[in-house]
Amino acid sequence: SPPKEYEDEVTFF
Amino acid sequence: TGSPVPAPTATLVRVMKNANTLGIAIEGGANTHQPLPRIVTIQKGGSAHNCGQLKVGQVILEVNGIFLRGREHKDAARIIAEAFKTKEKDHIDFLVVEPGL
Repeated sequence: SPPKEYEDEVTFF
Repeated sequence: TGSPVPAPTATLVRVMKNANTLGIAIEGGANTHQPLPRIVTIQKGGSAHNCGQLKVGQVILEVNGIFLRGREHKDAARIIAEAFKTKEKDHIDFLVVEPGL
């Protein structure tokens, strides 16, 4: 499974 | 014909830059559980909300013809940010799908 730190990455524009 | 469509259908959505912000949030990208960026928020008053065709849950396949598949979150985010920032166009074309249909 992918690294945990990527899972919740959210960017607002 | 009225038959159900088994595969998700991609939709091209043109968002005019008619507000100070695009007004969306995305999650996901290559090397995550969500390999293509997905819209998680649409803010009222932003260009995307004004457009009326983008929805939370849609997955973004392309931005102005640039494929997002294989791009990590930051790279996809940079492409969207630059598409909104550039003065060369007064709009952004999103190719989106509604997953799970």
